Amino acid sequence: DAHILAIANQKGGVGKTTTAINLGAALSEMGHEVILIDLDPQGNASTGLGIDPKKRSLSSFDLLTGDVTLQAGRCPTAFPRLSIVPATSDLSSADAQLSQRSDRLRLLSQALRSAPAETIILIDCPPALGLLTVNAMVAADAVLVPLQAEFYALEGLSQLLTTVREVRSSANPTLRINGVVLTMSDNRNNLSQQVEADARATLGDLVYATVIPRNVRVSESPSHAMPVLNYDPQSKGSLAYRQLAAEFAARLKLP
Amino acid sequence: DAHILAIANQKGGVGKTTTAINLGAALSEMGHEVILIDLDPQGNASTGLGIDPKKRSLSSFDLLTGDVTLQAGRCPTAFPRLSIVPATSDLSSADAQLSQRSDRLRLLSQALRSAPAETIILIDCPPALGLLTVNAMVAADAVLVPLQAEFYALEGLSQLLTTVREVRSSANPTLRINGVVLTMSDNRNNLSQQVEADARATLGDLVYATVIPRNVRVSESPSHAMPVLNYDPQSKGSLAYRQLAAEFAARLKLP
Ligand SMILES: Nc1ncnc2c1ncn2[C@@H]1O[C@H](COP(=O)(O)OP(=O)(O)OP(=O)(O)O)[C@@H](O)[C@H]1O
Ligand SMILES: Nc1ncnc2c1ncn2[C@@H]1O[C@H](COP(=O)(O)OP(=O)(O)OP(=O)(O)O)[C@@H](O)[C@H]1O
Ligand SMILES: [Mg+2]
Ligand SMILES: [Mg+2]
Repeated sequence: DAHILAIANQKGGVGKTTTAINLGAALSEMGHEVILIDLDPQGNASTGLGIDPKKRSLSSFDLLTGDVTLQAGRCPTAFPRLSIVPATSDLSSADAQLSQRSDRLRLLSQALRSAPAETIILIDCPPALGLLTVNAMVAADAVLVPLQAEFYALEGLSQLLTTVREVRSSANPTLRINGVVLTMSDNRNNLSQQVEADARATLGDLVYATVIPRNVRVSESPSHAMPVLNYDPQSKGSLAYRQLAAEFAARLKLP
Repeated sequence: DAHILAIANQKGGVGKTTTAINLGAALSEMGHEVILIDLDPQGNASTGLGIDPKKRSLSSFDLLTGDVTLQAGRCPTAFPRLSIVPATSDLSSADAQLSQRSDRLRLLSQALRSAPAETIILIDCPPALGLLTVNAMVAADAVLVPLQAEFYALEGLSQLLTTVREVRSSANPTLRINGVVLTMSDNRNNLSQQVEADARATLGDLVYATVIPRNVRVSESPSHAMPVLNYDPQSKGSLAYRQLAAEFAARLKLP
């Protein structure tokens, strides 16, 4: 079987896309085959990996409607073993177009059935708990939650965990939380340390030991259409995402 | 008439809530009467102004359903002339519950008809272009767009402007863009300067002269349940939001 993770948090700007790209890149660097699914109508993950918006003839929207298979929809990137099913703005009408279908929650799950064994699939979700994110949770084995080391971060967590429980009791009984990863942590300021202490006290071992620091090289890398691991391999951001990938692989007991 | 602004951008974490709270506080400090409408199911603006989640018996969801008037729904805050209609997680079912109504796009507009003249209403939108944000755009005179000085910022702008045009041609013919305000700008790094130059080249005078700097006091202030203007009145963040308020008042030709 493939390993399918939904990278989700309805709080905006917490590092979902950045984690999808850079955790994906670090895992493919370790030798794993990784497919990203860009499920955000803004298409940031697709742009951050250099997929030209004009060249996204097949997209994740087509995956949902069943018009295209995973194999046909995945685009290679410039990085070995890392491919992506890109997003277009068609996705923003997914709610309106697909919400009348009886299988509206299982659309992505059906499309990912054909995923090759041992492939790691990372689904980048939009900042909402609507149809797209629920599709990702129904399709996934587990949810990885990026949590920005800022005050508002913990406020949305209970709604997110409620949604996970609802999906588990209705459409995906084996859904669990893979973990929570602290992002954009600035150890010079108290706030980050307080949020980290709060998160570890509340969520315990769910929180990854690896903390991703705020690092300007991370935010510069998408403008060069590459993961930070390629843009600046020795940066603090690259080292942290490699460490996260190792910890992630251990949690999944990957070979 | 009241002045109604939707603070919107579907890109997450760009400073919508922070701008609603602090621009609101700066305008009320200047003597204007300000009502915030928290239209985000996460309720960050409500929490950032100290409204206890357990005490939000009347909420912006009730405003949409017509169960409560603006006067009844607005809560005072600890800050003179600044009140808020708080948000609860009920809002997250707004799409499901309200999308069958024929007047589903005008719900907020109808509720705000009773707003007192010369009041400034700032609507904090969630990071999506769904029913809630469209309701805000239909109710508003104009849209204020916070734009984070980061690479992905400009990518979503064309979708946002398309949505504004669509709302103008269908439900609100007088809707315009009040302006674009650069947030979390770090003048130590190139990226911020590049995004600012890009934004001014593309959008010209729409972009406010005032740029909000990244300032840790801004991100600390919601954990003290107050605007940064009260938390640290002489901080760079406070000075910038006061300057923004002055420029905003000039654009609206406020007395
Ligand atoms: N570790 C980091 N250091 C510095 N900047 C970062 C870091 N991680 C992310 N960023 C920047 O922060 C911004 C938000 O990150 P990102 O877009 O990945 O969040 P998101 O959760 O995917 O946002 P959305 O909710 O809009 O989908 C981006 O401009 C990104 O480049
Ligand atoms: N000028 C600033 N300096 C430092 N931190 C800031 C600044 N403005 C906002 N922040 C912080 O950045 C984070 C994102 O800001 P905010 O929550 O206001 O964005 P938003 O657009 O409302 O997010 P969402 O899309 O989730 O609604 C918050 O933790 C906030 O405290
Ligand atoms: Mg994203
Ligand atoms: Mg917000």
